Amino acid sequence: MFEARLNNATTLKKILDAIKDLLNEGTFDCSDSGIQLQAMDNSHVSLVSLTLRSDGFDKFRCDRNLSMGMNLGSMAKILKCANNDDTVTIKAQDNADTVTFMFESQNQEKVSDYEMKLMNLDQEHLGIPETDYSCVVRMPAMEFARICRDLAQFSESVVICCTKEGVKFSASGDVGSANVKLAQTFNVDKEEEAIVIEMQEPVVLTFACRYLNAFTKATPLSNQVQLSMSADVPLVVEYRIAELGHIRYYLAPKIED
Amino acid sequence: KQTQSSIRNYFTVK
Repeated sequence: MFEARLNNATTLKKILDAIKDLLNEGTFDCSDSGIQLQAMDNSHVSLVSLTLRSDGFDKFRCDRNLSMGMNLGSMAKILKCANNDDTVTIKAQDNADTVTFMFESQNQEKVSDYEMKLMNLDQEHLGIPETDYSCVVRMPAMEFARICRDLAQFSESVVICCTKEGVKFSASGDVGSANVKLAQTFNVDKEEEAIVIEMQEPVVLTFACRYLNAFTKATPLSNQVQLSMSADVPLVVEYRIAELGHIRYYLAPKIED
Repeated sequence: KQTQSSIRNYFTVK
């Protein structure tokens, strides 16, 4: 028996919004430690890794490890049927071929359940090595989303250059070129407005705007985003989900031919 | 000229 409850459907809706543009389907691996999903996008350029800890749920029970392959478009249709302040419970029997989403209104007067067929997904699981990154940048998630959106107008790719002084995002194309420089902040009132740079070695890397913009769909989940970079390895874009876990996106850099 | 590499080049298949 598997049962996971969140007192507020908003979080789950936001999580799905953060992954459904990149992934058509995904396997939710459930164990007593929580729920994990790891999947590459269709073109195998990026990887999504979602971790939701069992202690972050309002109720969590998982008697046996369970892998539930879900069509994320179908899951989105179902979650649309939940009000933001509904309690959502995800339930499945052991070895079941369906999963049930139950939504309860705050006053308990409306209870709905939606059963969805599970899929057998033959997805590759990738081992992600522990990496000490040369540069780790923490910045407001809204600011990152804004920069990705703005620079995508000028080029298919953005160059991220990180030094001790700051981080620079650049794009150039037919129209011209664009540069956005962010300096590390000192003495900001609110932690969520801070820009913090931890640098061992400077890095310059090029990434596809299309994917960065897809990652920023997670912005509603977190005030801050963390970018981890080293030469010649994938960028990690991490959004923490308060008290529940995190979503990490890995993006392969563009390389010289 | 830059090309997009695949994420599979960086991680091992479990």
